[in-house]
Amino acid sequence: ITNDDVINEYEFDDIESMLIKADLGVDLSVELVEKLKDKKIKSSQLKPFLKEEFVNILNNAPDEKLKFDKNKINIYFVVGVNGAGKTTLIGKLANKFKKEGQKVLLVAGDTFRAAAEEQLDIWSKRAEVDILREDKADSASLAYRAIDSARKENYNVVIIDSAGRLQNKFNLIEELKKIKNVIAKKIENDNLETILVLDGTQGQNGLNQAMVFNEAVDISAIAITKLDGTPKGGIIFSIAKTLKLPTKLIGIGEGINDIKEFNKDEFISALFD
Amino acid sequence: SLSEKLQQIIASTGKNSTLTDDNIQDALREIRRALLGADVSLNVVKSFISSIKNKVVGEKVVESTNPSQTLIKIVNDELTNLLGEKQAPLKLDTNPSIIMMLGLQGSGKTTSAAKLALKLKKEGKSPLLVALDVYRPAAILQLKTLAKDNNIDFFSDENNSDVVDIAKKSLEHAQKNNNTVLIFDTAGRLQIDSDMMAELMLLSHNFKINEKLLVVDSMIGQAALEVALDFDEQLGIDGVILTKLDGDTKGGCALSIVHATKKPIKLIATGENIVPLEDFHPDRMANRILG
Ligand SMILES: Nc1nc2c(ncn2[C@@H]2O[C@H](COP(=O)(O)OP(=O)(O)OP(=O)(O)O)[C@@H](O)[C@H]2O)c(=O)[nH]1
Ligand SMILES: Nc1nc2c(ncn2[C@@H]2O[C@H](COP(=O)(O)OP(=O)(O)OP(=O)(O)O)[C@@H](O)[C@H]2O)c(=O)[nH]1
Ligand SMILES: [Mg+2]
Ligand SMILES: [Mg+2]
Repeated sequence: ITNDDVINEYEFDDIESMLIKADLGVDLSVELVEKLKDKKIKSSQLKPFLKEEFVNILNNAPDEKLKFDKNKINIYFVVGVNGAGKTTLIGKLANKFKKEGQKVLLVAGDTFRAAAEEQLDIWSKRAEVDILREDKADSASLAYRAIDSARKENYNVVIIDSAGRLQNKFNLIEELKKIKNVIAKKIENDNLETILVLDGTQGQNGLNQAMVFNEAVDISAIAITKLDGTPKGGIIFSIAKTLKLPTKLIGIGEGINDIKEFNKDEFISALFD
Repeated sequence: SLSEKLQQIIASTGKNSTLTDDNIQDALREIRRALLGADVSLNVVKSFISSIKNKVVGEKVVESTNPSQTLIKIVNDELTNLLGEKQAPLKLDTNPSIIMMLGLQGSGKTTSAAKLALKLKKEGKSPLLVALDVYRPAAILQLKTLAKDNNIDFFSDENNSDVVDIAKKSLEHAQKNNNTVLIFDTAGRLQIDSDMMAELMLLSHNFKINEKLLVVDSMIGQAALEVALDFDEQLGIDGVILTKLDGDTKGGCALSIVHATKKPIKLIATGENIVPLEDFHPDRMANRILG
């Protein structure tokens, strides 16, 4: 392509391919390419135009960072499907808050899966934070007691793990609603962030996940993991567009420091790599 | 659904609902859209569409009395054929045999290892679950718990970080314990992580592994193609286990993986509870993808 040249049909196909391969989904990819054609974008304008379009799509969601006020109790309720990376994200987030001088309490809310509590316990030791865990406990009552503890013992960060669940499992989603209701009733002047953890390697089913989880427990933040792999996590675009949910965190590895605040420009630039 | 959309396309030409050059293009575009929406990888979709196009031209769809139905049948049949023969069995013909579970992080290897052990037990084998994930917090405890809860023999070497050494010891244990099949559960890894891929190659060189099974989360997106190809090219996989099919994802990765690697999907997982892994049925998968 020579600078300022008109983009030809093959090149439009390449652009569409890049978008589809980044998991933006066929509808959004086709829509963006149609826009390029309608506006007769020249090849030299291509990248800046696309970048601006991506920013516009993400701006359908509120432009927010992860809620945090050091003078309040900040509660983070972490949910998502099986294996998405919830427990690992909590370990990383706990470490980050601890390094910033906060007093953190983890809640081993996955009382179902083999070794789930032990896994979070190991992360709590790595991050050097406290953990509330109890064999055979009910997740909702653990969350309730954790918030009580936080008030009495001056924790200002409480991060609640939950068991992975597929969005089409009616009973499991109902259970999650119950836990959320208990948390919501217990909140006084505290901050609450309900974080949906999405596996960055997954495809279009992620939109369906976000829809169901949002309808069930009011998601306030998306965390997208495993972006250290080859997938680009393009599903967050249709989530921002359709559900107006903001992405606030990204996971970029299995180590305790492999967590970053979501940055639109960095994320968008990575799409072109 | 795809069949409804195809019916609309053909009906919209108004010409006694026959298939013309124009609406064939529209129909193919709709099929492409359905496959991409189902997360079939783009390059696989392109080659699938071109083979469908040849079949449409070659099979007198144009003269059929119900072109949209004929078209859907061609697509479904082609998809079913590509997804492979029903029930490609596990080749466990040595004593003992070794199965190695491998794949990306969180795909369901540990859970599937226990389910595979149950399946083998039902078939009269004596499986030994071997914990070779020395990285993930509580990974060994996770497999140990699943083994204990389901009466499956288990081997681990808790303070050993050398997977080849642990595997050697597990073989010795298997001999003493009369286990006929060892199932190696390995850590999740990225196919682009050369150190972690080297670990799998080391295991592969040190032991005769009868079945290297790539465990894939059925929700995986476009990356399915390159992930499967990469694991296969670096290690050589014998088959695939597709997990979390109790979800509502279309699972188009099944087509990408089989089409690209020519390796079969041997088993599927459809839930969190430890029950025997089930056989893969290509016709059911085709219906699910086109749903
Ligand atoms: N490469 C990579 N791996 C990750 C990342 N986040 C999590 N993982 C890995 O993904 C796997 C699953 O992580 P978990 O934290 O157990 O996921 P989960 O959502 O809590 O899983 P369940 O509780 O079983 O639903 C583990 O092997 C993690 O190390 C990431 O950002 N990058
Ligand atoms: N619903 C459902 N959940 C599943 C299925 N298979 C595994 N899981 C769940 O998915 C999550 C991850 O499973 P694991 O077996 O820990 O996955 P893994 O591949 O061993 O993970 P790493 O070792 O961290 O790479 C757990 O919550 C499992 O219970 C399945 O077929 N259906
Ligand atoms: Mg977890
Ligand atoms: Mg595992």
